[in-house]
Amino acid sequence: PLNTNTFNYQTYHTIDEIYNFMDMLVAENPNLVSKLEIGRSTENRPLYVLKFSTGGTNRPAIWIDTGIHSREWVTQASGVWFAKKIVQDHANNEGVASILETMDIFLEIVTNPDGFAYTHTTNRMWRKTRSKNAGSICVGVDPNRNWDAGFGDAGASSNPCSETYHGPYPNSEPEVKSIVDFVKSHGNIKAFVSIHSYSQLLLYPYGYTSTPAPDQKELHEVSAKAVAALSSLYRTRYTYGSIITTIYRASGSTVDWTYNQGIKYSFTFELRDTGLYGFLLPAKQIVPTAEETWLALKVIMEHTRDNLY
Amino acid sequence: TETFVGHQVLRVLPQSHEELQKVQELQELEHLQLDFWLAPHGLGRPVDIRVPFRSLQAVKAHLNAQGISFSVMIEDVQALLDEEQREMLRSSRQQL
Repeated sequence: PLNTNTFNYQTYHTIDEIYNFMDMLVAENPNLVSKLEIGRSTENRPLYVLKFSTGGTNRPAIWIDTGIHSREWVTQASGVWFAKKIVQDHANNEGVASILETMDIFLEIVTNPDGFAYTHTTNRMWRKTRSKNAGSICVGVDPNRNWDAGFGDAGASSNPCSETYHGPYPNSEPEVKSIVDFVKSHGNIKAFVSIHSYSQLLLYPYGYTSTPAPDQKELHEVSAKAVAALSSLYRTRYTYGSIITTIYRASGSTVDWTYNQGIKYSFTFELRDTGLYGFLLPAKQIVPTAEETWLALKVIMEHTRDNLY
Repeated sequence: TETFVGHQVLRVLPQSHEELQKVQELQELEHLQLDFWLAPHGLGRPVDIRVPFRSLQAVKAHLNAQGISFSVMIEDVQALLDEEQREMLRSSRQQL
């Protein structure tokens, strides 16, 4: 594609096409978008984060990541659409433009590049990272069980052949460690949203304990507003609540760690499928999925902006 | 490239704690090579399982024997993957 206007948002793309898109977006918007490399994956692929900023220094920020589970293709595709939407809103002085006046947005679209490349070349069903496990023929760690929050407790597997294998120790995966280091070094992230698919859920901490999060009431209220906004577009039905009460016990998960770091507005999305395709959501549903999710993200971002802590 | 010809995705709806338990036990049977797309997480909540062709008969027989209701959500995973690839190819050709 010649530019991000001719880029096709209604199809799935390879990792190279997504990286090319990111470079085009940066080149077209040098005063708003920059590309950071926060680390390297197990197979030495760069971990790129797009930064959207209108200036300032170390402003309060919002983090969004997609694709930490590589087979959840609608999430990376939605991340590409989100990136363009942020630029369009800023250009049209609408939507998130007001948020960008006082906050930065960080967006990591391909959070598990090794796994994502593997889904394109070898196994479309691959979910984990591609790290080798000493003493096992099985490869990969579940990057959503590898965080230092209830790590190794019930709600993850110690079996390297399991899809929910937590890894040999917390942050063993460079894809996870890079985000941990970035969050700690930035120190001013106020909202953290990690996007998965599928089953149409909006979740907040905790997953590793049934103890309610101290901010549970507020998180539940924000979730209700966000889900109402999401459903208003195409009537897609979502459920919301804490991880452990809404789906199951899950230990070592991303948003439990970010919440324990003091990032109050920590959420996980499980995007569509509306019940027929699972991870194999047809490409024609990418844009509607991204559009409805964006409405929920905006609620979370606006609430964060209006309730800085 | 791994292919998934004949793999099906079964959607199981456990209606009792006993049924939920039986479905959870399937997760331990590694030889069946089951891939839980949606893990068991509560009564009446769908459990989606990708079942390799060679395990299909055993799994369906097991579920039937236990009286656990299920439906076939995806008849043939590979057919959907082929369509996904065709669509990507179509799109990149259009782009060119």
